[in-house]
Amino acid sequence: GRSLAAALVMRDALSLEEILQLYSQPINEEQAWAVCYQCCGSLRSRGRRGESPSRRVESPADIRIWKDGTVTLGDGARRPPAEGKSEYLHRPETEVIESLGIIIYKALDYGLKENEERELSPPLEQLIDYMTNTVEADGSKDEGYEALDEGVEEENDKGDVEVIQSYRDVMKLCAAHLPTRSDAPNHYQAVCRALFAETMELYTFLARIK
Amino acid sequence: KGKSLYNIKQKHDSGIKAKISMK
Repeated sequence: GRSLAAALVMRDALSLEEILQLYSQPINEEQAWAVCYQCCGSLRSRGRRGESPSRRVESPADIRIWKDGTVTLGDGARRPPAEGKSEYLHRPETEVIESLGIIIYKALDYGLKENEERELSPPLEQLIDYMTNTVEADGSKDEGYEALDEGVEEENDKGDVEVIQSYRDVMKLCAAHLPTRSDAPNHYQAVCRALFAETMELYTFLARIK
Repeated sequence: KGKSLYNIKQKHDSGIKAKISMK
């Protein structure tokens, strides 16, 4: 048990799947908001650094929560691309957002029976509804080359998002969920940091008992 | 199982769970 506990302490990231399995219960709503915000934030900056295009989120194993509270799309269970279908085709943002919304909903629904449904707060249900019903950007709102420092948390930005077309739109909706939008980056990073820390604590505790 | 921190209701055909399960 001690060596496993020691090995765990070395970990600096956990997948959402590991978190769900460990607690064997769904994530809470604030964690859902936070993972959406942080994941879209890293996808957005990744796109601007011209890194390899992101893929659809296929399972909670693809979502990694890091010790510092950042959230990335990892390789999950690295599967070879299906025959003829290149896994590395650039996926439009809307497709990645839709897949993220589905996985986040499933994380909120984790452990519930097929005929049971969790009552979500209207704003979170709306976020997930918008994420899973995205509309292909018509190019006029090209997300890729927006100014890096254009924050999503401007207070005077009253343009409420009605339709999601970009990672930035998701982040704006998540920021609008807070009393002060400008708190979004720190707040959501803190929520994810705590999620990682609490899970590691439980992991280590269970390993010691084993 | 302890009391859950969220309310559970009957799944609704027009609810978000039904919509997402069709995706």
